[in-house]
Amino acid sequence: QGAGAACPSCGGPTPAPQAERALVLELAKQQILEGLHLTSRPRITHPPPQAALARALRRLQPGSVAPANGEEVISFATTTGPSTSACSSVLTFHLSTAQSHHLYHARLWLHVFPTLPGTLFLRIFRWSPGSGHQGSRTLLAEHQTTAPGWHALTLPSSGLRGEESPVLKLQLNCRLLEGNTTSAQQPRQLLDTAGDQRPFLELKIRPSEPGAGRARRR
Amino acid sequence: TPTCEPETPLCCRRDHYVDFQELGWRDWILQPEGYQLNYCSGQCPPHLAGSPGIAASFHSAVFSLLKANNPWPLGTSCCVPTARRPLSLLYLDRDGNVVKTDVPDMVVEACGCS
Repeated sequence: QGAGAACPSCGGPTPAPQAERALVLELAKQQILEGLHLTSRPRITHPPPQAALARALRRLQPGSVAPANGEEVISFATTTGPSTSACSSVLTFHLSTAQSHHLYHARLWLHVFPTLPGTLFLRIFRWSPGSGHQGSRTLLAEHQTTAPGWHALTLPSSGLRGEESPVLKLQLNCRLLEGNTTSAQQPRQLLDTAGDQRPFLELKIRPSEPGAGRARRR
Repeated sequence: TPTCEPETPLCCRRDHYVDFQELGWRDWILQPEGYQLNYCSGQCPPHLAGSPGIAASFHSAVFSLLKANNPWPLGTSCCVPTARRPLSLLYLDRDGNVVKTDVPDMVVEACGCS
């Protein structure tokens, strides 16, 4: 590292430690962006709240390795629809990075309030804005539970693929059952759709173009 | 592979730990806090050409001696990574989604002469 020392590889002058450090940091930025196939670092306009983030990461298998040659994505819902009841909310997810990949596993995590007074019957629809004002919806999953807390509903990945838009809309439809019939009085809040326990999607994706996996593995 | 000491002229692995805080990237890279950015540097004289660093066996030692005694070295040899491992990253993408991925061949673990 002395002033007269020559670089052992190229014979040029060895850079001073500060210059070498600056070079290493620049190299690290390039290496990380290249490894993530990004041209620049992402500008996070809507970071998820820390509490929701911490809770979601705890939910995923602790210490699980990312799927070989693939990625795991957690996407938090933003909720639209009547605030009166979460049971007819539309959950909106922004999945631009997952769009160019092949989705092969999807689970929707929902938090049922502890005050659940009976049996909750839940249906999840995919809502697609059609040509008309109404749009169309496709049933993805049904679920029945009497337990409050977190529930992971597996969704058919085929039902989530296909649209050109990077925005995915899921419509919740839930009601209370008494025996097998719908209960007369429907409590206001059954699902937590906005707080730290907001719903989130857990996806597993891999590169979609054939052979990409081999190239990356190589 | 020897880790480079200042006076090591021969092929070795130069270790650098990069903290993402130092890059100003801790707002979008959630885990880990940093990573080892190592690279290979140093000379590869003829008798070291083709030697895989610490993995040298008796065969490659003899092979190196034969080469060292050969007055016409066959072209130049370079100090290159001979073993690398992936880096598991957890980061926020531009939509605020959390992405967990393994970036292959990110960390150089050993160097050797090509």
